[in-house]
Amino acid sequence: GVLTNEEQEDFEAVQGDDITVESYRVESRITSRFCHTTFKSFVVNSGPNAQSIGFHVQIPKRAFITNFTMNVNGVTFVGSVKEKTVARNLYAQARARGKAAGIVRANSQDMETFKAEVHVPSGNRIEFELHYQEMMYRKLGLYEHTLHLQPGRLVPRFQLDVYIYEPNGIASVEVPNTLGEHFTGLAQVTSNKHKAHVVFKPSLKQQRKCDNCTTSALSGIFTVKYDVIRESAAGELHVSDGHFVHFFAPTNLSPLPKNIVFVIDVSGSMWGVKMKQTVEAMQAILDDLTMDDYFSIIDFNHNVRCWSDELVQGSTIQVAEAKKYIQDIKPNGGTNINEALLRAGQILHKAANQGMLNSRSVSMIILVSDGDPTVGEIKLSAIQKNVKKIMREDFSLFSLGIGFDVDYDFLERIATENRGVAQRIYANKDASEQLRRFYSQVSSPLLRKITVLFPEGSVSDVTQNSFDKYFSGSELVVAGKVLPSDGTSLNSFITASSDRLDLSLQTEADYMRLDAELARQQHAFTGFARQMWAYITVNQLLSERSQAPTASRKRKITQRILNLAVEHQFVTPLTALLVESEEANEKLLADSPKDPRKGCCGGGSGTVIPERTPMVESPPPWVQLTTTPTPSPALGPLPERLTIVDND
Amino acid sequence: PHFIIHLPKNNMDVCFNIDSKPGHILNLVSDPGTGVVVNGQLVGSKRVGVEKENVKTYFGTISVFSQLDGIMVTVSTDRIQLTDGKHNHSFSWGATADITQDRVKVSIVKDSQVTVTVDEKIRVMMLLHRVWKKHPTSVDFLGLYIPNSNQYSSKAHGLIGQFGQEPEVRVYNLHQGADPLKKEATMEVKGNKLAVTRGWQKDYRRDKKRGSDIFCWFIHNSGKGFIDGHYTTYIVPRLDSFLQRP
Repeated sequence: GVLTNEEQEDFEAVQGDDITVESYRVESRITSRFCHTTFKSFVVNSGPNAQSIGFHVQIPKRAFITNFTMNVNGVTFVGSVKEKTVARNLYAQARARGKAAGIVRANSQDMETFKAEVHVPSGNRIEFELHYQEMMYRKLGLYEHTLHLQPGRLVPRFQLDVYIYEPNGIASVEVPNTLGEHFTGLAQVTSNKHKAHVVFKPSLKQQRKCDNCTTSALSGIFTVKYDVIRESAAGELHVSDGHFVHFFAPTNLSPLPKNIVFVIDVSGSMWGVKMKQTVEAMQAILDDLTMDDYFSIIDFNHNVRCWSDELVQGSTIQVAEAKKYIQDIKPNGGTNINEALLRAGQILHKAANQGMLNSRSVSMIILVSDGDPTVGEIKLSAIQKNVKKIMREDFSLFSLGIGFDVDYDFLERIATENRGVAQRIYANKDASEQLRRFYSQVSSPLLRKITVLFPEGSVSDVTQNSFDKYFSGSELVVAGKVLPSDGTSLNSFITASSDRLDLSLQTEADYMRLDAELARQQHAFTGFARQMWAYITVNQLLSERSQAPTASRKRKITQRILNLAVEHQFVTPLTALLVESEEANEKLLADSPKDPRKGCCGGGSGTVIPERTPMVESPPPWVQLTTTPTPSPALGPLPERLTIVDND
Repeated sequence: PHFIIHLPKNNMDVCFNIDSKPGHILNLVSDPGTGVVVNGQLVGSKRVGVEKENVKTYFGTISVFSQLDGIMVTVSTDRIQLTDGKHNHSFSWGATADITQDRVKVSIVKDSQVTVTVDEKIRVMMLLHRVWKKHPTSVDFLGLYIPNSNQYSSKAHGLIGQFGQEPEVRVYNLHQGADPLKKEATMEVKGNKLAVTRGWQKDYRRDKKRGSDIFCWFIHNSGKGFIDGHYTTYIVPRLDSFLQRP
């Protein structure tokens, strides 16, 4: 759009002799917990020479990029998701003709960086636009939407909008100031029962680090937290665009008793801050146990020690003794994960055989480790098999991987295979708080054996619909396709068991009502149900794929993922985004990043281009420039500088 | 609230009103034999101006307590709660649900009714009556329906429970009353002779909006003479209280 007079003045004020960011807009549309985010930026090469202009955006790892477009002085590059090999071949052909440039995605903690760079002649204007989609996961009673803002320099027109539309109503919206004191009170929230709009629009003056500064103070994470109104214990069933999504998050139920074996890695690598923070977290976690809970602690390095060979009641005395034991641990030696997990399983088995476990209680092992096995059984597949063998159907394994020296994929695999989840704990952050937060998420199981069913012939392609547990503050989500019907509404039936209760719940949704409502909403994300179903299905298939027992099974799953990713335009680990100019003779390729453990990438650094030409000056994080003058055409092909992030 | 007591052996319905104060808990069924008690707490209509005398009372909360199971189901116009000592599970009226704990089953029909069944022998159904929130006087209230087929012990009592053992009733001296539309008569019950008036009350089970008329003999003075003792002797301190009988 055209700048207003005031913005034009601002633009002229910040216009330097290199690159000027004219506008930077971020927009998220969240509808029924599914979010479509767009980062859009207009940049002008104000310098006298052609320069390399970059567009860097940090996106959450769980998000799928759905599109990237770029307009360089009238030439539009449009993105399309293709099977990785197809995209790579097309890209390789363009590269051979010198008509290709790279887009890179890099891993760093829970975000990954999307970078696109292009050489632009003096005075030219570039528009970048990146789209990604993600599902909001409810944790500790809230959905948290984060946007990583790093415009790098002062922007005359900076605006962030988050539009939330929740058909059953919004219970609360909050925008904690995570950008620092400088921006206190600048975010504005307007909301009514179903809609909320968050605007963050700092003026140029407000962006300056100080009154006379030419640098921007705007760098960090913008956070919106919200929750929805839950009027029905049966949850919300939303039908839209031929798809349904059922959200199940009952409240006001008493927690089930727990039987927990904490398995803590105390190998030499845990020495120092990691151990200190683990001990801190364990002190708080142990305090949370009640007389209804039973627990034990195993600490392991090359040896395995049990604080107690059997489960003990979470009484004040036992908790105090356990805390003392943890406090005195001195990390050293190797890592024998296999033996430690088997011992934990044996403790639970023993308790079960002795009739100590309440039939409705939840039994779990919580593993905290920071490294790969080095002692005893070190073959990951063998450990996985052993663990699965010892875990009964009613035992769950939760894995916490501290730092980047641990094979997180392995931890995730053994957790999901045994009805648990995994979480990475960043050792350089507040690990103690992260551990506590994770524990809080799993410390209040409310229901067991939850199944969501639909009348025969009413739905198809249903995502996971039976769950081992439901934890307080979380949410179970089931999606699927709605089959054509003469009826007017879809029913769903939920069965579950609680402490002493057996529950059977029922809810229904009108086939047409939500779509009619969405059509009236200016900022709703229509088509959310279709994309959400695909998002959940692809993620489930990716998880199934990593556990596929045979090559042929894996191939079948791969094909399903590819079909879905291409149809729904998701950049997954198996697909890539090919960005082509209108004439299709110049191409860019965005592949998904590798896990830092798997080879190419420097874990945590956020950089994946080892042979990149050194940058000059002090470029801001996302607008980077080189001083190498490059003649037209606008998209200067420099094949020798390209690095494609390969995967799978 | 209005009470309609169906007396199958006598083939008649008898009705009476009890207008106690908002907040009072009335014992409806108290059966130490089966360990089941049903109590109802009164809620008043909104007061208009200074006419405090005209406050009507309804059941705002009804509880069913099964002493043997240690389970209490508390149904209010807002929520349905299941309590077993230390545990408390709460459900809204917003979902159709079946909840089973030990011998107690709670069936919720979305925004409509709740049925509590104890050991398949005693069943209590509560009907939710929602009114317009901005209504100047009316408030949400519960209707209570207890079938005659409930299998109480011989110790059952309470405003409704006492009729588990049906009394002999004789109605005679039918004559025209002051209101030409309402006949009057004399009723002999429990050794009392009562002046009764023919009238009707509503059963809302089939049609929650309009209800269907149940013709009944109306007992004046809060059921005096028809119920054992005075209605105030049925006021209990807590929702899980059994009736204390002298």
